[in-house]
Amino acid sequence: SHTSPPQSTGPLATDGLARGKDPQKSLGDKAAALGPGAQDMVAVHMLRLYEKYSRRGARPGGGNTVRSFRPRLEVVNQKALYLFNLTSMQDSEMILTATFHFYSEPRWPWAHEVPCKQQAKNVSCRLLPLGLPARQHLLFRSLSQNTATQGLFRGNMALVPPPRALWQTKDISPIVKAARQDGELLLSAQLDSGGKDPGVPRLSPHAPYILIYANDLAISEPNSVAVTLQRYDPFQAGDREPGAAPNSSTDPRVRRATQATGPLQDNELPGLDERPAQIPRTQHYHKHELWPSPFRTLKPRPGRKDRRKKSQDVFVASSQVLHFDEKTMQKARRK
Amino acid sequence: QWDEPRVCSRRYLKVDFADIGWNEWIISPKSFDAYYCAGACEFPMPKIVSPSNHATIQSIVRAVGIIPGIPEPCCVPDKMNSLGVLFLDENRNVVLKVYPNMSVETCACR
Repeated sequence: SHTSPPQSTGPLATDGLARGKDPQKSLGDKAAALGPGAQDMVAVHMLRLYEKYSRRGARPGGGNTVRSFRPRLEVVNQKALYLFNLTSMQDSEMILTATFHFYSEPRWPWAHEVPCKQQAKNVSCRLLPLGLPARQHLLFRSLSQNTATQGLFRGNMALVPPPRALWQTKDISPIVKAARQDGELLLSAQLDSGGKDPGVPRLSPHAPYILIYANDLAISEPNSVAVTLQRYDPFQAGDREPGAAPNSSTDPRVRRATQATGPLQDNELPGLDERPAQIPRTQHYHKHELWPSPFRTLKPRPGRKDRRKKSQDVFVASSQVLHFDEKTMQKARRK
Repeated sequence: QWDEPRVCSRRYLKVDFADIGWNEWIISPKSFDAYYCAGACEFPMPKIVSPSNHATIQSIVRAVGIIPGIPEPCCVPDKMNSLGVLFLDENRNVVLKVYPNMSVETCACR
């Protein structure tokens, strides 16, 4: 369903978040698992996606990666500007879909419905043009990390405020794809309602967020799990400067390869190679001591008489061991 | 694991991300059943270890012993399953990735 997300439905609808008797309570429980500071809708949404796609064979939106992005709130002319830093996307991640999720609050005329009913004879109230909700506009701009400009205009979406507060989703795939192509991975979103927004906006649990569904082409490569999840070099743990980020290295992949040279590159046990120049060891092993000679196992079976003789030899050899053991035991008992 | 079979087979291994120090950024799962493969791929290899044709030939060559130093085929994962991991990226954003080949379903001599 995420390859073509519905235009005006929230995560509750798209991912079945509304299931259950008290969805808000269960969502809160889920979000609590993420720890303090992360108990917002994006965390809950990601947890739901995780549950959905943890089932065997399921692929998120046809890919293998979903990235969420929380915004940084900036206030420009008393209006909220949500700034998304998309730079953590990897080059190997092919964007399939990008969705913008935002909490939409009801606006006039619904917000003024009660006062109007109370003052039914009020002329100004009667003159209000009922059924014409104020249009809002969602404006997207992109900019690169190194520029201080206002950013390149990427899109304008007209919104009709809903009758009641709810989360909505907008497909912003073309916007994100174009911004990425141009290397402008800072994306700003602004909800423009025409007039001045009341008060100074603050980042709340209802802050918008972006989900990007992608197919990471590098995930099938060897060691891909370490590229994203290995964040420290176990051999240099003590060398890191205090306060440095765990993965402040420019190369996110930790190189753990050992100095594999010579015999370690093949399947031979060390010391098996008979060429002395390549065996930098003081102790030399003879092949027959380590590998039982296949000739011995495959040579023609000895006759019954020979076998009996051999088994006697083996018995003698083993009986010596037993005799020794018995002697030791007797000694021990005496002691 | 003395009661484990000597022949190549899948053995139980539960990996706790806390044990390898990844729990700080991995949200879920906290642990998973990874399993591992161990055991001998001795000549003659039974069908149960599903040897590849190459492994069968290698096993025979080793048993014949004409070419010295040829080891037994290796007991390695054959079918594997993916694992979805929910984690925090460098910017503390929540990411879901489905990693392939994270847990062993079957083992084989290869």
